Amino acid sequence: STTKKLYVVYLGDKQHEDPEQTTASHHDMLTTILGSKEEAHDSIIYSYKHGFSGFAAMLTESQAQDIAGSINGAAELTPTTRGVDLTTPACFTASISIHYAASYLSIKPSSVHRLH
Amino acid sequence: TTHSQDFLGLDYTKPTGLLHDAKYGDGVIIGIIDTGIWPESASFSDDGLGPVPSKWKGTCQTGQEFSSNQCNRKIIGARWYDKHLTPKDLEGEYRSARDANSHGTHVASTAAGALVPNVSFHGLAAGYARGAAPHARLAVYKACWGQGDCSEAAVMQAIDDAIHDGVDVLSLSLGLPSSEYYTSLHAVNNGIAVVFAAGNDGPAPRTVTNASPWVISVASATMDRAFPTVITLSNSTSNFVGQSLFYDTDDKNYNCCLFGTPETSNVTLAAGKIVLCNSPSSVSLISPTILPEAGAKGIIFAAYAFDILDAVESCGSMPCVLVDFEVAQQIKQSADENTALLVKVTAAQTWIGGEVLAPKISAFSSRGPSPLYPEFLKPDIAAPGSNILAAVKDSYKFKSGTSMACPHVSGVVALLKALHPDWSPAIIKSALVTTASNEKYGLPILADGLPQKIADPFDYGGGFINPNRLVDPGLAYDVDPKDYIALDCDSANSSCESAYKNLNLPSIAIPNLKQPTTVLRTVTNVGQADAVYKAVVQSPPGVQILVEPSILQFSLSKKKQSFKVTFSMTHKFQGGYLFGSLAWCDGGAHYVRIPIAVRPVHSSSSSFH
Repeated sequence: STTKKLYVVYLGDKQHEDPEQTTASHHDMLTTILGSKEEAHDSIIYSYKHGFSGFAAMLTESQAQDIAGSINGAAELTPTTRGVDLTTPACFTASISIHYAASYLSIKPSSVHRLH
Repeated sequence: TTHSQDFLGLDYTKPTGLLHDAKYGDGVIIGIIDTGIWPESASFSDDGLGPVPSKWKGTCQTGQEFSSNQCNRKIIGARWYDKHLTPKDLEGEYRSARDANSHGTHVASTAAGALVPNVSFHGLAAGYARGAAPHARLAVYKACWGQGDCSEAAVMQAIDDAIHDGVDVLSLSLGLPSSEYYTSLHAVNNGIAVVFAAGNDGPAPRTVTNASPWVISVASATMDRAFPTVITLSNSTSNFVGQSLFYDTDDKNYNCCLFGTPETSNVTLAAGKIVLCNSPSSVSLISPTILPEAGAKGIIFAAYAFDILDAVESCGSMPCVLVDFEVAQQIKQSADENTALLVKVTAAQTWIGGEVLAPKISAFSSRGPSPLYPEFLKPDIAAPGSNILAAVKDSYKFKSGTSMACPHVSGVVALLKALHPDWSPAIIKSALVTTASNEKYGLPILADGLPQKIADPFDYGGGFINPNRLVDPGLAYDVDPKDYIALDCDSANSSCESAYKNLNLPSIAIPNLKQPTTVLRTVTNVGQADAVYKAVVQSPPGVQILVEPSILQFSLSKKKQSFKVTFSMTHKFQGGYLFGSLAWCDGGAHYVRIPIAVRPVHSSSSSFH
């Protein structure tokens, strides 16, 4: 599918003291997956660079799977993505064990939370 | 907030106590991730406040109807996150930190609103509105838009920015079942206390959300304020009393009554009548719009709890009264006997203190255990969240929810931060839990629900927040942030089980007690150096608890002491949770109590669980 939706990529502790370098590393990662700097620039929505590293980007499902593959070498995916189609309904996540994700690299669709 | 802060014991004029000693929270920065803020509200006046704290590194982001001069010494920063939104999402919204929804303004004014006199809702709940920490500063992060949709991606950006900006406390009145903000751990690792609303899916068990062990999860409770509304029937000399926010002082008689639920009533017959409704299972589901449109003159709801009166606020000048089932039955009986029965509803009044048993845990407040992490007892603490009058645009309105309870705790945490800037988020949480109240006037705190019952730790964690005891908790259960990382382990591994059960939290939860189990804890003396504490155990029925050592002796050189708690079953139990507590008592002012929840499991067969 070419339909894009918002994904959140969590990359754990920041690797650089300079936030701009952290953001640049996010762009590099996306450029590798998407094939061009322009497309990476257009896809990225938010860049997490102060307290932790990660980004939110508009991606197709196959692009998200590619990112999952690229970060899978460093750590396992979160249960949301581990062995599960990324489009799996949210109800599935409740039935599987969850790890604490403090040092856990992951990619998952951005969910919508509600006010309480 | 015209009463809730007083109910917490935060007396504004008293020359002692947490509020005074903490200088009303001055110098502490509370980050609010919500729907933005209405900067012109009197609650955000910066009169009397000193300069912006020097540690602040944030910004005041300008936007639609929000210029940089709308930040001041109260609202010291504002950011907004709209990059993920479509033009349709932005309909009716401000492309700025300005709050179109009003939830964020309500929450911010509850946490850190300035003192505002002469506040009421049409004369009801009159008084001074104020936040729990009225001199604390606000950093606003608008990540929720429209009717209250908060994109996880935007909330994460707000958390990341808050870490950069130098906030001391983060307050999040949002969430989603089966979803946790793990990145909040990075905030905690940066010394930020993170406070979350526990959710509004109660009173069913296993509904609590935002249950990560490093955050403070807040349940909602009522306070000792009611809005009695007298109902008089034409054929009776006796009056019935319900509760409402009805404010029309013109006494009128209405034809009584059409019976049904708001959904099933034959609306065409409602014209000109009072409608007597069996409310749905949760009063939050009441939608009093159809009947007024059909010409109904009023609604009387039979309800089992009065903890969301704002659900009928939209009735406006039409009387919408909540009554208990006994009153509803008597009105129905009278109407059955007299088809020409008239009903008179008198405007609500405000009752405060004494006459209303409080606090009670709100029926809607989500209950433990956490479906994701039953190893950690949640929620942590309860605070006022029912019928809270706080800022909405240029006015003040009632709202109810754990959203409203959360900023009360955030404000109190800000006060504690002002008093003890060196305390870790874990010590702050420990102080909240171990000093919380479980009773009032010698009576146990109750929990609204079906049925109403004595509250247990899955309703309120340690209990109802008690700010003035927080100042000096005696002992604290501190956590090295590295211990949270150790939770990131393979659950099949025994070291993982050990990391879970020995995480130094101010609570113990054992979801599967099959054999004698020992749990380790360490307490840090944050009080007088030379102190001796003795263990006081309240065992769950059928469970034996052994504490070793049972006496802890502290000195100037010995500030930390570890102890073991061993649980074993005295009988073969199966299934449900049982509750108890462990307290360390120094024979004086300190009674450092933590809640315990144990589920004995005799058979390993899941069908018995």
